[in-house]
Amino acid sequence: GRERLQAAFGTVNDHFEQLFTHLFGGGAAHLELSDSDDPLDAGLEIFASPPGKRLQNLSLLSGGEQALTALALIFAVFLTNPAPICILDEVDAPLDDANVERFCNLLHDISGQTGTRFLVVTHHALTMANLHRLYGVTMSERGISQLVSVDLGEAEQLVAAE
Amino acid sequence: GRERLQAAFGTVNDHFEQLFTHLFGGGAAHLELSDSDDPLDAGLEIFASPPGKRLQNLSLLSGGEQALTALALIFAVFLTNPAPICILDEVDAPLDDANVERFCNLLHDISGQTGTRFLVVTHHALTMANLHRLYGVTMSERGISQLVSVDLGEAEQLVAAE
Amino acid sequence: MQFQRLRLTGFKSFVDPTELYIEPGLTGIVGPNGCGKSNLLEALRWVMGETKPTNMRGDGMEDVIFAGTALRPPRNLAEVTLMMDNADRTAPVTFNEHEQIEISRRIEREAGSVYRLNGKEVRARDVQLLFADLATGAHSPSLVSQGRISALIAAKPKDRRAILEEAA
Amino acid sequence: MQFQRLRLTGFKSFVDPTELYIEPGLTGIVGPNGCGKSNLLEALRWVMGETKPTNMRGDGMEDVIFAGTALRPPRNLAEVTLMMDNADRTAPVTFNEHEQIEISRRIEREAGSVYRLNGKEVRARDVQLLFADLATGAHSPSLVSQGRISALIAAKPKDRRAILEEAA
Ligand SMILES: Nc1ncnc2c1ncn2[C@@H]1O[C@H](COP(=O)(O)OP(=O)(O)OP(=O)(O)O)[C@@H](O)[C@H]1O
Ligand SMILES: Nc1ncnc2c1ncn2[C@@H]1O[C@H](COP(=O)(O)OP(=O)(O)OP(=O)(O)O)[C@@H](O)[C@H]1O
Ligand SMILES: [Mg+2]
Ligand SMILES: [Mg+2]
Repeated sequence: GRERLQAAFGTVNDHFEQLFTHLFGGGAAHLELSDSDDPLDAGLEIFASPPGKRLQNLSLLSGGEQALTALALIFAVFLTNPAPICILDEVDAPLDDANVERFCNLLHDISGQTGTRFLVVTHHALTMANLHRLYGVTMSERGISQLVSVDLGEAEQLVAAE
Repeated sequence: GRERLQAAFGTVNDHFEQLFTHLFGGGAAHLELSDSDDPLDAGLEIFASPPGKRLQNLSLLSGGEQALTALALIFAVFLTNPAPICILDEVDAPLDDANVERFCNLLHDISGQTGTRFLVVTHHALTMANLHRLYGVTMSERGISQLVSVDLGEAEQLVAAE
Repeated sequence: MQFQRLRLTGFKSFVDPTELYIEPGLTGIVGPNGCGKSNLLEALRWVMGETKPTNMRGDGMEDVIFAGTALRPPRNLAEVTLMMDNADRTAPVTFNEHEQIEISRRIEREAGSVYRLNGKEVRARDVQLLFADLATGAHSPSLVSQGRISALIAAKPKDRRAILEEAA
Repeated sequence: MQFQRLRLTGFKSFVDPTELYIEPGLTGIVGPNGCGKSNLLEALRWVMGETKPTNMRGDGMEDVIFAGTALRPPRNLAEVTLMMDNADRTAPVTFNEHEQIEISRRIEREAGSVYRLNGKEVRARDVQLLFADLATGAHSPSLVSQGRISALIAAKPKDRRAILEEAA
């Protein structure tokens, strides 16, 4: 049990270090598995230094920096055993435009590398512009959802203020 | 102790019911204080029906609906004893454009009514367009923050992808 | 196997039959707050064998059945079907001669869930194992629900370690 | 009393003296992720008498002092000053003859925080009471931190009830 966790940790950490630097356009990060006699008591700590900033525990980073770092961790685990599908529900909500761009580039990279099909729920106009196709969900009849294929202009209208 | 809590609950609930309908452009919501011999054991439950939808516990609403409802509660408590200042850090993150519009209108209403000065941190272009003035925070020197007065165009450049 | 299409009827706010094509690359799902985007993703999680109603914002599993609106009565059953392409023949042995694989889950009030694979009734466990073999499934890192990111950030280190067990 | 200006030096990423004008109506604060927006708001919370470092994402109170970068050494002290207009004469009695009220808090490594009101040293408690009388303060509903909304949504009903005690 403990060896498997240790091995998994090693692989995930390797992916994580690369993905972090990729997503932040620089900087460095790593994971630490705190020691404990009982492997079920070990804690997973995250340390990160965005470009130009000093290394800190995840809890001291900004809201957007924390979200991007957590995303790097999720994808690090994903890449140890890539699936044919990946579903992301509003993971780009706290990101600014520069980080959204790098996030979208990463999705393209992973998709090209693993053949994974992505379903990405988003409110970000910039993310929408970076995807291959868009489906809009509407409730023209109250409380009843309908799915409709949309282009970028129609998507922006869908989410626009009335 | 218990009477004061009950009285506070009544006032907050009145504000909350009105603010919810105001923020959602319709619908209804209310609070419930679960009964308990020990007032310190009472729980505050939130029930809401956005326009055209049936009444549900807060936990069953969508992400954006939950955020807007929680905002109505926060402002309901605020209005029982309005302060000269109100600071909001990215509270509009999960909202779509239509809800952002109503959120900004509410800030204008409250400010006009109570004279409260608002400081609103946001990533939303629509919110920026609805405020009286904007300050940009930059880090042109890595790790060092600076404050600068900006107009809407400069603000959009600040947060834009590089 | 590759994901191709998702069909849902009577599932939460998607009362009328709805079909989502899952195509190669990156597909976006957009719309105003509360219009049903997360519901759509939950349908995929559900058909893959999700067993905890709380993971889909409900108290009981029947909470996924369309509960009615002012203009429409509630339904008594919900059904979600996932159509998969088995050209690479990676399906479980008993179904591997098929080019197309259909996995469906249907729930009726007071009667619970029934799973079918190409029309033949199977157990929840069979469906969960099928998706686990594809490195996906309701509890895999490939499904990132709304709020998962903040939960991961706020998690105590001990609870965060659970994410590694997905990779182990 | 009305809030007018906030000045900070050596506070988190705001190492150089910075001044924010707090004007009537709605003022926006914008910028990329990690540029310092939340730090700026935390400075206001801090000068109002915040006592828990964890409420400002730190382990100890000294975590608010500029910790240095590759190009600049760390500082040993941080100071935040809030300038308020007392035209309506609602300041505490001992200071009420002043037109302007300045509240400042300064922390030095190994030496803790010192509060001053118009230059005169006061206790943290005096500052907290002053802001409580204005219906604001570090723990009032008027300060909505990043993540407060999700915490309120995720809170157990018992913990949520605490928000009512702000109003009681
Ligand atoms: N069993 C059900 N029957 C009918 N409607 C339901 C049912 N369960 C949930 N809903 C409705 O679905 C809506 C929530 O949809 P969903 O969470 O998918 O929104 P969303 O598009 O993800 O919004 P957001 O952008 O705010 O996250 C709620 O308004 C809720 O009333
Ligand atoms: N004591 C300190 N000295 C120097 N820098 C600090 C200190 N404390 C925090 N920082 C830095 O401040 C940055 C965080 O700033 P802040 O949280 O204000 O960002 P933000 O603008 O709110 O971003 P977001 O939009 O992502 O929420 C971090 O990168 C962190 O390294
Ligand atoms: Mg959603
Ligand atoms: Mg912030």
